[in-house]
Amino acid sequence: RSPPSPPLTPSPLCKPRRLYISFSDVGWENWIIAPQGYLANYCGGDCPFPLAAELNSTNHAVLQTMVHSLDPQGTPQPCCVPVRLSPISILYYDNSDNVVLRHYEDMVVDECGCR
Amino acid sequence: PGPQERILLRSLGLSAKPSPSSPGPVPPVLWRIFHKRRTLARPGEPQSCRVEEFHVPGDIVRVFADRGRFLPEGQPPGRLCLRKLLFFNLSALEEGERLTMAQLELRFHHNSYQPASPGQVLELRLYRASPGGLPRPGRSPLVERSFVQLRKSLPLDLSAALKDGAAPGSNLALVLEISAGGDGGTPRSPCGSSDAFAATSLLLVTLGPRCRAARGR
Repeated sequence: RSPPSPPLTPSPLCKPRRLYISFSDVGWENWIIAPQGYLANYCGGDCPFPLAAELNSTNHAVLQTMVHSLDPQGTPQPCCVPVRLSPISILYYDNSDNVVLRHYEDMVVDECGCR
Repeated sequence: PGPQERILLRSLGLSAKPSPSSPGPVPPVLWRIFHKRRTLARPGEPQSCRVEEFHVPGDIVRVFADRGRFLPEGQPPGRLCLRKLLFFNLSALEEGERLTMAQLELRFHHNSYQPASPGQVLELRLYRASPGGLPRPGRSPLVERSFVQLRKSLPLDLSAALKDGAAPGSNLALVLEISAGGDGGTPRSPCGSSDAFAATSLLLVTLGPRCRAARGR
């Protein structure tokens, strides 16, 4: 019999984590027409030695994890940061009641990596 | 509003939190662009600083409502169906935005706004106006078109008229004239149903400072 599956613990490794931004939570629903909120996400988790390939890391980050494993006090682990983001469009009323459709870059975290 | 809100508003290109007083309906064209972008699997870089629907560069699309008033009919009496000052408050445009497209939309109640008798045409002229609402003397019209029938919605491209991408200052004043032309003689009411005129709006596409910097790179 296979051992009972370990309780699902969130992976400690660097990866995108869910973050929903609700404009109505910040009281912006009267001027933002759409969307009323969106999934922005964020990057969280460790970049441990040895850095796994899927952690989308640079050679420098591999070196840094190695040095960190030898000298944890002296050199920190690499950081878990967004490496690919996408834009969103927001439809809103401006101060003169005009309707504006504006495109904003880098608003959604699609992919994280160790840098 | 805390400092966080101000910082977030500024990152969205807004100097203050908008507080619309009498927001109107959202123009269908903006909904179409908005929904199309949401369904795009992976909006790549090209879409970011380009409005594919109009095939122009740009990352900000605004629709301005007309704040003008109807003007007394001038000459020639009886042939003028409509004379209106179109006034658009463009103060929302930010420093450094470059205009890439300007489209005026005239909307009429009836599906077609036609002259009273066959053989007649409707002539539409659009002039640059002084803020007081009078066509600048001696200036040729920005747009001059003849129609046998006016449809419910009539887009007029003003991009060429607003040259070199400079936004026309803090406001734009135009005089719209629709008159009955053609061989009409002097029929009773040359304009057909002159209450057909509904509203006007101005759609501007601009390239914001961030996109301009990205394109420069």
